[in-house]
Amino acid sequence: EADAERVRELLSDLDELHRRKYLLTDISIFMARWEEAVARRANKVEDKKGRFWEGRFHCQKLLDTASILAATIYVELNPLLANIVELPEYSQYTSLVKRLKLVHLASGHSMEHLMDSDKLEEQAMLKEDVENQSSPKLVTNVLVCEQFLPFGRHKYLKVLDYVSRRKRLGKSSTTATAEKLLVRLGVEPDRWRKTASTFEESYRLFAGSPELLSQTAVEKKKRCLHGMRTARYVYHP
Amino acid sequence: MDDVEIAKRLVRLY
Repeated sequence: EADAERVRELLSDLDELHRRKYLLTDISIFMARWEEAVARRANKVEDKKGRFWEGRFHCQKLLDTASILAATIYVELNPLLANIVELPEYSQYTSLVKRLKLVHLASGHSMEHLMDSDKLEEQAMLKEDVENQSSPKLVTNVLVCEQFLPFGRHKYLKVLDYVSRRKRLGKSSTTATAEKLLVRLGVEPDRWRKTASTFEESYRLFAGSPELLSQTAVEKKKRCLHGMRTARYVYHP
Repeated sequence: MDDVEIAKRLVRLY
């Protein structure tokens, strides 16, 4: 329940009340306030004090495409790895479901088809041009943030599939497509795949190739950065 | 939503 005294206080100055309400129409401000409120309550429940976020959230700077891809897939597969869902596409709060909807709308076919058929990928790619002219409104936010990777959503989904169920896929075309793309990004596919499921432990503050990590270390005047061992193992020399 | 409800929600959020 809201503290009655603070409610009264707010109601005594209606201009201030409406100013605060108006501020929340900015999505960034709303998210910041909301997360802060959630974190405060979580701190209270877990009886934590001191620093506000208490290590519950932290930033990782992603230095190249391979690390952006690994981090994105790590987030998308999080509910699966935590055993909250049986299949990644069942996750309620990841962008994956929206991406799949886009593919679905673009190709006019169901998800099962997409995951298993090569012909469909070609068809869908042909249709991608058409789709660009009439973007489905339903999933516009994903459309906006989709261009952060230098390849299309079909390849992205293949890589995601490759990470999430490699064993079952065996030597399929999905494996071939994903591996080819990953090699192009400068990583050893099978080794990279493991970091996509353990991303937070694999790297700390910075993630990327050994060269980029060394460069960052020099810039930050650090001798070495956590994650260098992983990077040397994952990236092609 | 009336002002009282808005105030309550703001207090809960902040």
